[in-house]
Amino acid sequence: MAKRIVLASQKGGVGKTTIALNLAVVFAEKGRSTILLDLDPQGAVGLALARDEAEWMGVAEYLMNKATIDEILHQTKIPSLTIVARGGLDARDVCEYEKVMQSQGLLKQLLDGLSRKADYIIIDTPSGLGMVTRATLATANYVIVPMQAEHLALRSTSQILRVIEHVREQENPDLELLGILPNMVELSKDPALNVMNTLWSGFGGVFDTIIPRAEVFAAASQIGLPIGFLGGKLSFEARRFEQLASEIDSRIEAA
Amino acid sequence: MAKRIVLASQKGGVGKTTIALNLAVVFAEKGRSTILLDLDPQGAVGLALARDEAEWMGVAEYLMNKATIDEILHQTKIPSLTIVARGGLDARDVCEYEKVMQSQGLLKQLLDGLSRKADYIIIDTPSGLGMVTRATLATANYVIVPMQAEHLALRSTSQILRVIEHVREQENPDLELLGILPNMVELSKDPALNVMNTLWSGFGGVFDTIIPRAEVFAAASQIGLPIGFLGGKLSFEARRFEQLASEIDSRIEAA
Ligand SMILES: Nc1ncnc2c1ncn2[C@@H]1O[C@H](COP(=O)(O)OP(=O)(O)OP(=O)(O)O)[C@@H](O)[C@H]1O
Ligand SMILES: Nc1ncnc2c1ncn2[C@@H]1O[C@H](COP(=O)(O)OP(=O)(O)OP(=O)(O)O)[C@@H](O)[C@H]1O
Ligand SMILES: [Mg+2]
Ligand SMILES: [Mg+2]
Repeated sequence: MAKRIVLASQKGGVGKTTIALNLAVVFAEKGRSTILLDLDPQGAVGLALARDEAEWMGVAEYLMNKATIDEILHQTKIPSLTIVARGGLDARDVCEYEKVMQSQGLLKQLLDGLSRKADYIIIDTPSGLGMVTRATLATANYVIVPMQAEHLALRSTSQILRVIEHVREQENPDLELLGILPNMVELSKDPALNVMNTLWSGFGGVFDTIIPRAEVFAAASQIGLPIGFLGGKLSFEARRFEQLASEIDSRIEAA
Repeated sequence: MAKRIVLASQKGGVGKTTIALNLAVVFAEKGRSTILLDLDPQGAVGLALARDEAEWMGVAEYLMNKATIDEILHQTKIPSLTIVARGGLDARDVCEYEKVMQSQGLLKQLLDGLSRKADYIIIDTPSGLGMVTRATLATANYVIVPMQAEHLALRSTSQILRVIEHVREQENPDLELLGILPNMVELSKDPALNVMNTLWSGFGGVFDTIIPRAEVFAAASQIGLPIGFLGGKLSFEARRFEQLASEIDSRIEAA
């Protein structure tokens, strides 16, 4: 059964999608069979990668009973990496999608089906603490909360930590917070990092690996590719994600 | 009756809250009675401004029938500016909040009540195209869509334009798209700006005023204040928002 790792945040634009994409690439390149699953109705993962062809079938078709698990799994150029995209969802139907996800039955069924197909499922979610995020937390094993190292982000992050704790107590005792991941860090000596480390020290605290603000991540998003796909000359940033992957491994082991 | 101007986007972290805050300050400083209304369950507006005191009562209390319109209006240091914050909403109750907003009755009632109290209501929303955003668009007069000038943002923006058009046709013919607002622009010659101008030219197209990426905006968020509150030495950035306000005026007049 796969390990289900969710990227979640209340704040928008903190890097959930960017991190999910790059993490999935790194796990797959280590030879682990990995699925990158996009549960965000925004559908950034599939849009980025399926750009030049008709949109892939994905979660939306599965929820509408128009596709099977096998029909929504898309092989990538990396042998161990498959993608399950959002699929065809009209922007006007997002409310419908939210309601279906909220009832959770189909979501659990989807995740159980995917869990037999890989060792890791990396799950991207919409920002906010609404029903899609709640439903996902209720069915996941592990959660990572990316955040920007800035004062106002502290409050937003403590709110999602509260929700994670609540989900653990009420619905899903198996859910483990792997940690808070500083992203888009501009100064390694940022005072906010100290604050974060103090607030959330210890297991489930802040990751030692921090992801710097770097043009290459934004650039990769521009052309819709994770940095892993961009090839050799990005080994520094790519190594940062490898470092993150090992840290995730040890936290999973300790959990 | 007030003009209701919504800041909306599918993409997270594009600057809805930052722009709503600064725009409200600029309108108020021109002497127009303005309400800044925070409909995002994230509650960034109230959290930023009410930081050192118990959280203000706001939308949440109104929806639960625990406060009247007058009890949720908070006077700021700027005479013409009052704030209606999210109010006390536990992070675990965001799903509930979403459901109440979806039924729209109470939201319409809230907006009708506030519309008698001011000339402008600047409305902040959560990111995404879910029920809170849809309900808000159904009850608003004008909408501004901030976006970052980058390739992948184009798709996200055209999705929300589709939803706006749908709401106009199906629920709210009075809704006018004032325009798309480039925010966090780093290069005034960014090729993405040209693409945006081409895609969405003409009324309801891209604003001529663009908001540059500037430390001061992030810094203002850090201490939880709009740049208008930061005083004299920010006249360059503040003037950018005055320019935006005049452009909004002419677009409203032309609408
Ligand atoms: N470390 C980084 N350095 C530079 N840019 C980054 C970094 N991480 C993310 N970005 C950029 O920041 C923007 C937001 O990132 P992303 O879309 O991954 O966030 P998100 O949390 O998924 O947003 P949403 O709330 O819309 O789902 C994107 O333009 C992305 O390319
Ligand atoms: N023009 C700008 N220059 C520099 N930083 C900016 C600018 N506009 C916004 N920011 C910063 O970018 C971050 C995101 O902005 P903001 O919170 O206003 O976006 P949002 O769309 O409201 O996000 P959410 O989707 O979470 O509601 C904040 O840290 C803010 O301070
Ligand atoms: Mg995302
Ligand atoms: Mg906001």
